[in-house]
Amino acid sequence: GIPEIVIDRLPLYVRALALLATNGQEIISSKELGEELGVTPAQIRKDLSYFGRFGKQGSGYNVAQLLDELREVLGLTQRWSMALLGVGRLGRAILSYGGFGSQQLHVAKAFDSDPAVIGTEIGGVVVEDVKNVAASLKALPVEIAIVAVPPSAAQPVIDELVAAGVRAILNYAPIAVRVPPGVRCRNVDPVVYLHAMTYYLKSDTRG
Amino acid sequence: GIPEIVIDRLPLYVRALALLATNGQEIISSKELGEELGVTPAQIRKDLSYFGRFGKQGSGYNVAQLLDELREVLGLTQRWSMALLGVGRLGRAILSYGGFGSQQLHVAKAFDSDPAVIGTEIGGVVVEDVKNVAASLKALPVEIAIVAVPPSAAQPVIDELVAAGVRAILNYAPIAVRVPPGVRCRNVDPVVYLHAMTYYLKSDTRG
Ligand SMILES: NC(=O)c1ccc[n+]([C@@H]2O[C@H](COP(=O)([O-])OP(=O)(O)OC[C@H]3O[C@@H](n4cnc5c(N)ncnc54)[C@H](O)[C@@H]3O)[C@@H](O)[C@H]2O)c1
Ligand SMILES: NC(=O)c1ccc[n+]([C@@H]2O[C@H](COP(=O)([O-])OP(=O)(O)OC[C@H]3O[C@@H](n4cnc5c(N)ncnc54)[C@H](O)[C@@H]3O)[C@@H](O)[C@H]2O)c1
Repeated sequence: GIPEIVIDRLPLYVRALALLATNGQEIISSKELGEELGVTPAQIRKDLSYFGRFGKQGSGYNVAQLLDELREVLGLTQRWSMALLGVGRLGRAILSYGGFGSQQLHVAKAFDSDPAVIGTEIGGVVVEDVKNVAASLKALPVEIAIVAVPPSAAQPVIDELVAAGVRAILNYAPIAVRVPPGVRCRNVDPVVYLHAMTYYLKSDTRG
Repeated sequence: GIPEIVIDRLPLYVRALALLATNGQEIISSKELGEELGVTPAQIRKDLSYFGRFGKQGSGYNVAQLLDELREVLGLTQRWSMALLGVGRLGRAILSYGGFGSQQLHVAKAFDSDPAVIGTEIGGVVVEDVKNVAASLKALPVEIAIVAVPPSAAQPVIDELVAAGVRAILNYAPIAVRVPPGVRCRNVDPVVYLHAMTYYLKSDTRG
């Protein structure tokens, strides 16, 4: 298959191309696209070569066309329903997150274990009891779950989601979780981003 | 200098090595470390070669020693104070985030623009008026800021932070922000993680 690190870059290409398209740019070279993304032009050409023959050497890529092709590669021609687990501080912020709307992503269900939260409507979604997650996803399946529960609850709830057929998990809890082969899991870990920056703060010797 | 993509991988090595050290593992091969991280053994050796001569060919790396060396490379021998901008739903979740404590990261200050929030103490920090951010950071500087304000407020607040001497920004708002050279900025963008997963959901043709 295609190396995972290549797949991980594609959404960055899509985001950059979408911004260029909004600004009315029609053609872009691999050099210019590389500068936008901090990637060499050779890397751009190599990444794209996995998915077909885009652009003619020397005349650049057609922005709108490349954008359409990559959206199709990423499965963005359909809308993806998501379940949110944990409707606390972070969960409520995710329910009103403005970044999902135009990106074919939509939080369709939300689950919590707190009786005071279950049954309330937040961000247009009625919060369900996490005890019913299997039955609820049987009736109306989702492929993606976002996990915003306390760290101690993360693994048990992910096990239940996997058993209920969820194949992709975005985990915000600061704990290493295990998923079986065939299930994708990504951790949103601010510490990794921050530590990649302290390197520069230190070595810049701002002392 | 060292390619940014290499620096971005180091915190993942530190996290994996720290987990191994807690489990009492003393030696690890580049092959085994690679399997933990989804990186080839050759890539591990190449990345580490930028920072010194670790481990003897064939006998693996000493986990505790490599961990210490990489922590030093990343500037994790000191504690970094951070300022939080925006103490709403996400901001409050960040103030009580358990993942910073053991990672040399600490939210020392918090700012908001809402009079109802300014002056209150949340997660051990008294919320200050964002109008005073320059004066507050002059008196007690921080190097890192976490931005959890609405998208429309993100760029103006980042401009003020940069003017006040902040050199590293972790931005949670779904908007492309600009920073001058010499300032690091990372975006926490759940959409990029999710789109990298829809690729597999689609091409697995779970149909
Ligand atoms: N990665 C990041 O950027 C980031 C930032 C802030 C917080 N966090 C993490 O997000 C998680 C949530 O943080 P928070 O501040 O919103 O916490 P919170 O306590 O405000 O909310 C947690 C919610 O989960 C619910 N819950 C508990 N167990 C559950 C279960 N088994 N099933 C379903 N719901 C359950 C609780 O009732 C509560 O509503 C924590 O793990 C925290 O560490 C991550
Ligand atoms: N990346 C992610 O994973 C993720 C997840 C959820 C939300 N978000 C984003 O995080 C941000 C905050 O979301 P939220 O749900 O907490 O919103 P919120 O409205 O609950 O909180 C925003 C806070 O910012 C304050 N504020 C507004 N303008 C300000 C300024 N100029 N300076 C300082 N404070 C200011 C408000 O008073 C409020 O307290 C939004 O941009 C949202 O899109 C990101």
